[in-house]
Amino acid sequence: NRIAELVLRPVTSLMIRADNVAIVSPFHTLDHALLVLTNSGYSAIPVLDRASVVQGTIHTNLIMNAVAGLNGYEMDSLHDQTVESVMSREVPRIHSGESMLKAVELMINQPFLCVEDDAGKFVGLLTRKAVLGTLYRGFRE
Amino acid sequence: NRIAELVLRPVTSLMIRADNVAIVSPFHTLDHALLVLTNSGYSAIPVLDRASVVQGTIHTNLIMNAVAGLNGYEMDSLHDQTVESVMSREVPRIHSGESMLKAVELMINQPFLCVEDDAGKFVGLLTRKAVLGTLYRGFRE
Ligand SMILES: Nc1ncnc2c1ncn2[C@@H]1O[C@@H]2COP(=O)(O)O[C@H]3[C@@H](O)[C@H](n4cnc5c(N)ncnc54)O[C@@H]3COP(=O)(O)O[C@H]2[C@H]1O
Ligand SMILES: Nc1ncnc2c1ncn2[C@@H]1O[C@@H]2COP(=O)(O)O[C@H]3[C@@H](O)[C@H](n4cnc5c(N)ncnc54)O[C@@H]3COP(=O)(O)O[C@H]2[C@H]1O
Repeated sequence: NRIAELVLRPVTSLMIRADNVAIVSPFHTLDHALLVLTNSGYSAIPVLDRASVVQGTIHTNLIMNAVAGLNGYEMDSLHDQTVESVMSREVPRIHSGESMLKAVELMINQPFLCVEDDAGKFVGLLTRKAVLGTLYRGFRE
Repeated sequence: NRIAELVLRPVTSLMIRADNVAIVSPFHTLDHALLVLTNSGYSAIPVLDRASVVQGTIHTNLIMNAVAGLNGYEMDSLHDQTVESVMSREVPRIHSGESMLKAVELMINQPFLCVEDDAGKFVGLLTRKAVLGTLYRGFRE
């Protein structure tokens, strides 16, 4: 019932707000995206267009696979390729009105979820860390 | 009570057994480690010594940071560096006798835990996916 209360909480109360989320644009080059990923330390981040709509996700592994050649990694080609050409277009998303229970279900297979408002605009990131922390606090009580 | 039952389950019942876990040795070169990571698609994996004791974890980002130079990424140097020289020595671990509740607490900050027996030997990997899947099934009942 403490647990029931928790799983009914809205995802907006636990998400990282959009301005604290590392992102890239579909038109950025892969060398820029790789820099953002390695500097932030994140393995994957959302790709947002100018209208703040999530168009995909970019992962360090996707970039490395894009430059792996027969003679090693062609790092110079990173500057000639865009995020859009290698990003995963499967967006892990959840509506801002949804509850934690829905988030737990979706996060079995997704390390993060892009929270979107009614207009489909990106408003924040919900992470497994936030969800597990909330569940753990519930169990402790 | 369904939940209580779940959180008291032993971690061994939910872990991926050792022979199904991608790993590298501390003496492998970074180009081998990068290949294992990009081929498996995992962002981080355990580093095991010959005695099957976990010595650290290796992440794609750690490798990329190790070759980032003023003139771009020096991919040739990957062959001259070992996993041991860049791995994180902070091992996310849990004893095989522990329960899910302990695992949930540790996984707030760790995407996976190395399950170890009494001799400190690696026996399996517990993932956030396994834990969230179990919790979700508990909530549904
Ligand atoms: N700088 C840091 N400080 C402290 N702990 C760190 C950290 N970077 C990573 N971690 C830990 O490692 C987990 C996996 O990070 P990863 O980057 O693979 O996977 C992350 C990343 O892909 C994404 N993410 C998290 N925060 C983000 C942010 N502010 N901006 C963009 N993406 C983010 O969500 C995934 C899940 O994040 P979650 O927090 O559940 O889980 C994180 C967190 O527990
Ligand atoms: N080949 C694949 N097929 C289906 N889904 C995939 C996948 N690769 C990754 N995922 C999904 O992405 C999540 C994060 O993967 P990541 O490689 O960053 O982070 C992984 C990785 O660092 C490690 N890991 C998982 N399975 C492993 C294995 N068999 N061997 C070595 N490390 C493993 O544990 C972390 C958490 O794994 P978890 O399953 O909770 O969470 C995984 C899973 O939900």
